[in-house]
Amino acid sequence: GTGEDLKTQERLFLNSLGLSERPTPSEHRRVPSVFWRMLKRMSTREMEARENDPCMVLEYGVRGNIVRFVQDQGRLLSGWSGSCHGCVEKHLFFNMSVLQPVEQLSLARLEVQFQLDVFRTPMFFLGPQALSVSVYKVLRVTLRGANHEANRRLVLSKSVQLEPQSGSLTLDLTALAESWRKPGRNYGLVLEVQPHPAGALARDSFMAHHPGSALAFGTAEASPEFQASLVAVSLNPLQCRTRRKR
Amino acid sequence: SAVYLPVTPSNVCKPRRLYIDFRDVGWQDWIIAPQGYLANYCHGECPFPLSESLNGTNHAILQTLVHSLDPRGTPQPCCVPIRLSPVSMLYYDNNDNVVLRHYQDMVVDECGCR
Repeated sequence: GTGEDLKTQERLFLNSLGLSERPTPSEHRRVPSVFWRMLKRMSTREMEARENDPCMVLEYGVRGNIVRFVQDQGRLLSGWSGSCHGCVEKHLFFNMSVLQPVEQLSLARLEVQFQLDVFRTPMFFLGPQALSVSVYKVLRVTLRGANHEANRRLVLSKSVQLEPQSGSLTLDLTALAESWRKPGRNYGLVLEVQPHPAGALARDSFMAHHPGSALAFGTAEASPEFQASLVAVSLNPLQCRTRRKR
Repeated sequence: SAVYLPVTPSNVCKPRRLYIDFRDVGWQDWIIAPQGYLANYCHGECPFPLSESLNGTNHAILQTLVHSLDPRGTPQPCCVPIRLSPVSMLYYDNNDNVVLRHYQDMVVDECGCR
């Protein structure tokens, strides 16, 4: 009886914290440094100024009491040597159903971190390099797949500089992520990465002068690794009231 | 006539120190930080007459008065939190996402008789 009572009490408490059950993380994922900074800043502010609006996330300039680092659950569609010829395509999928219906989404920001694998990248790519990055919204998934042109719409296309071996891309996806919260409406994104044309010219020039290099390296392409995540800030208005002075 | 029972200062309603260590409730695997926090709790009596320091409501003052006349029939007011403060927590959710969440009413700062 006591054990059951404890479980019931725990479940009630976890529900009030927005959790369906006690989380059992499969692996301890990386905690972004900005989260540690926010935690420290919030804790300091909680001690100093309880009377202020506690639900302002200063780092992102929006109201909210929940900041999530949502993991990408998508998969690689095409590698460097795959169908998109010299580029990489990855399907990005962020499960927005983790937000409770009562939560108001204030911000959703896509963050893509690029990093060159220095051991697998030809030497001439180790200087400053540019990548062309395109982000597509997936409108539907048919038998032709998420990366088929008819199934997607371009959201953004830009160059990202890798300085010296890493670079990042951020993109505001608040409106899109809000639409993903509706059941059956989240097909995710496709991220397409390819070496910038200038980089390709440098590569071709290098290959012309060093014809054996492709064999030596296996491939002459720069092959940046990348990790995508979504930072989502939301407000639960029931759990975030502004304290009024008596 | 009113029954007046003297209450020693240590028994009077006030915040008591309580440190909650998440390890004690088996939550250390999913809560990243903090590892615990000073939550405190309220404990003590709300004796007649209620002094200013006990933060009693008008209702509580009258209840102590009635309790002093009829201790069996009417209980003393309750010693409860009247001011709480928030805590922020960093944890893994049910989908392995990292979440930073601000929780209100987690720390007892002040107690009162209500």
